[in-house]
Amino acid sequence: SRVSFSEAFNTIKENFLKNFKILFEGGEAELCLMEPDDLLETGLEIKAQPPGKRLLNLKLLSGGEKTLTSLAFLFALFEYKPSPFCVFDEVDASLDEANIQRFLKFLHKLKEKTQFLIITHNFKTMEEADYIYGISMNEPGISTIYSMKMTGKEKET
Amino acid sequence: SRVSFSEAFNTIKENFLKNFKILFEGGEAELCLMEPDDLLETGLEIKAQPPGKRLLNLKLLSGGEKTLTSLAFLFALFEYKPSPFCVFDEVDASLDEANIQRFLKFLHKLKEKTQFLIITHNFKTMEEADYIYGISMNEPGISTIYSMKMTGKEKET
Amino acid sequence: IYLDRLELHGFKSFPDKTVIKLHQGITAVIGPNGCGKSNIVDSVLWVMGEQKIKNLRGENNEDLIFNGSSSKKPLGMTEVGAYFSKEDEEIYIARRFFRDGESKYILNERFCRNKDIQDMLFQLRMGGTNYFIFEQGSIEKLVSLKPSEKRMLIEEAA
Amino acid sequence: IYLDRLELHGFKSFPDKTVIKLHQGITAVIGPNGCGKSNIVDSVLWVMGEQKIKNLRGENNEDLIFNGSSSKKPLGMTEVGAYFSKEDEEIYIARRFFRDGESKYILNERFCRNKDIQDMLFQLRMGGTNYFIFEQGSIEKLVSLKPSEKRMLIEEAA
Ligand SMILES: Nc1ncnc2c1ncn2[C@@H]1O[C@H](COP(=O)(O)OP(=O)(O)OP(=O)(O)O)[C@@H](O)[C@H]1O
Ligand SMILES: Nc1ncnc2c1ncn2[C@@H]1O[C@H](COP(=O)(O)OP(=O)(O)OP(=O)(O)O)[C@@H](O)[C@H]1O
Ligand SMILES: [Mg+2]
Ligand SMILES: [Mg+2]
Repeated sequence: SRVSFSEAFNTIKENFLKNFKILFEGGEAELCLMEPDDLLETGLEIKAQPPGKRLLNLKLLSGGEKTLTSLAFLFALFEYKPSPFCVFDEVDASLDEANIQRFLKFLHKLKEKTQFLIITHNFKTMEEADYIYGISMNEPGISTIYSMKMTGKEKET
Repeated sequence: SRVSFSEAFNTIKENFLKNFKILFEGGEAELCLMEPDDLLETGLEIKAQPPGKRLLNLKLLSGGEKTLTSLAFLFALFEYKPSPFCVFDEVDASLDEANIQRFLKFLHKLKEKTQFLIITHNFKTMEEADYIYGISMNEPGISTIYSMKMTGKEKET
Repeated sequence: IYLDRLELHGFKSFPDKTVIKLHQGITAVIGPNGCGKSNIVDSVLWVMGEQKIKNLRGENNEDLIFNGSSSKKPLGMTEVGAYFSKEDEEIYIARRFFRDGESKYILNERFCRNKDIQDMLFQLRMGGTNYFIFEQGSIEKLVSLKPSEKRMLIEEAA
Repeated sequence: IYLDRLELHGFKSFPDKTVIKLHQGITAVIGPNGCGKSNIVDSVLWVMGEQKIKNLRGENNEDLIFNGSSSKKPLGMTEVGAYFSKEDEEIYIARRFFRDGESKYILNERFCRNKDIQDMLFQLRMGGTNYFIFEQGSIEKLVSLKPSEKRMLIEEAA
């Protein structure tokens, strides 16, 4: 319906700008309607300007900057309507240490309403997890799962 | 010419299998001609079987396994005919610690004949480097380069 | 609503029945290259109804069935089950695929069609949730979705 | 033959003339997200003759020229130079692009066409070297090249 789309859009647009500024520590960004007069059909566009930089084609952003901009958008959606669960397969692979920390701070807030399943090779991400499963192939070609206890966060499977 | 193609192919094929076994600590792999009777036109195919697994479609390999298989092939080419230089932009992003070590051992051998320029966020890769440049954006939007001295490997720009 | 556990049986590199219990908060999955972590992600996409095998890194549907190892023979079928908890209720969905090409879909205690599972997921407000499953390398693509696709995300949230 | 140094001027996020001296062995480039590391990779591809702007993550050729920052105005042109050492000889190639769309190619001391640079690179046995420049995410694609493309790699080595 047109009313709820426009209400959702306005809140998510606001969330997106706020999240972008947190993840980039500044800068400007916008979620905008391509045809504001045609609310029923209009597409959406993202504009992103990291701090100190000029607004450029999104393609020119770096790998890490694209990931952060995507996360700002995704988290904006979650803050409006949390998804029950979310799966991330190595989203931290292209992020530097400082950006991983900012990413993890977001997860810390959002995890109250959303279950996160994160595949990772990164130790900081593992520290932030409430539970850790290890997958191994002790018998070649056969995956087995085992739970891992975390120091100070003893958990059972 | 047909003779040099077939000589190059046979050596590279042998190198590829040897490299694969080193990077995967075993397993089987093959670089094969799709039409062995048509040496002038035949295409090439790669088959890869990590240790203990059955031969499967390459697409089903994991991110890290695809990277390692690609590296086995690339290094096979370099061992036959070294490229003067090679640029890797975060190729280690999808590799686990153990595989990064195997990758770095290869670079250690190949760097005698090839200059490597490697963009990385990984500390083990940085330790293996002979020179390190840092890029920073102290002035927002403007990239500047500075050389970094390594302990025990003092270098100047 | 939350996902309580997944059961993988004969799915890709998981020949033996494997239960993955999920908890509130953040669950991390770790392990060396090639050990099967992304296969778990594929199993979630598949049980939620993914129809395009190339989105699961395969070429034929058979690629989803455990294809054997040096110590185990290939299997003839695969099954993935997911248990959801909603207030006091438990909802079970499962999907099976056989080497002869037959597919089965299960909702709670009975066989059903894929459509019935999709309808149930929509009721649970998890329709179109594939947007919230990000395989390796796919998170960056969120910003480069077509304008109409980005709009869809807002519509689903509304 | 080896690459002695690169000079970037006005290229993407490098407005000031920046010299990157390369050494024998392994040179690592590090820095936070977005600081300009991959832009250096783009500059190597570009000076070696890359014609498709989308392979450099751009949409228009102008995307390669420094577009300004909060403290500096956009520039009107970009230039990337590469110095190669071959035994006692130094070989210089450079490429310029202007906002009005004009391109210049330079080989040693004189202007030339892109074709002359490509011929020189082939002579130095660095033709088709783009295969050995792997941008972010592209190494995995080596195994999924078409059979005819994989063949090309063997032919170039032969
Ligand atoms: N049908 C199948 N039968 C048996 N093994 C399979 C099947 N499909 C995929 N595999 C195996 O699963 C492995 C890939 O697993 P997966 O992609 O989950 O790895 P991963 O843990 O995500 O690794 P990475 O850290 O490199 O991303 C491959 O080695 C492949 O051989
Ligand atoms: N023509 C241009 N003028 C000014 N800045 C530009 C231009 N083209 C690209 N940039 C900037 O360069 C930055 C991206 O740089 P680059 O891709 O090299 O980052 P990176 O160091 O590789 O980061 P990551 O570690 O995330 O991959 C973007 O922020 C973009 O704004
Ligand atoms: Mg994976
Ligand atoms: Mg980069």
